[in-house]
Amino acid sequence: DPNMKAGAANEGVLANFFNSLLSKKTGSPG
Amino acid sequence: MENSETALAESLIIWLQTFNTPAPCRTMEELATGAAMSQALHQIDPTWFNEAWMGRIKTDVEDNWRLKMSNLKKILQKVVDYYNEVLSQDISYFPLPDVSLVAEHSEPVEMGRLLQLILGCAVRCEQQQEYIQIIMTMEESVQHVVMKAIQELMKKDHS
Repeated sequence: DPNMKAGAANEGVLANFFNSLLSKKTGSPG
Repeated sequence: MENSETALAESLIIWLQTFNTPAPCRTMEELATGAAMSQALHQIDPTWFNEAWMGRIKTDVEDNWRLKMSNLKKILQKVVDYYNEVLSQDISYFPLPDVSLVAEHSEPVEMGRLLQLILGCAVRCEQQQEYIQIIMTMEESVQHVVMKAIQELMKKDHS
């Protein structure tokens, strides 16, 4: 099912993005 | 459904609701008072968005757009200072929202810009993990808008 495939791919993109944000640890003020 | 210009504000309202603020934030009009936004910011960084600052935000503004504008100006200024002084991020490239349009008309595009800046504070503050994990539990369509909003904010992060 192409819709399911697209959904899974989208989910992967989102998970990758937010996980990379989590590992970035950018918020360490002064 | 909604167009892409209002999608930002509509998704970020859903995100802001995860803070369970004492002030209501179900509609653009409720958000336009600034009360819920200031309470969310206080949760994000209670040291920067402290009690003294919270005390300057009026919670009983009703339909008085001048009072709303006064609140929103204080919020925008404090958020911009947070980027500059706490996060050390230059956001001069980012189009700042016209808070008068938010105060007078609850204008969704400008509202979206303001919420976007608040989102950026949440995902870069000390408790960023907590906020990012909450976002990851949200509906996929909301996550997608949130991701785009963060990407836009970080576009010139390296500069």
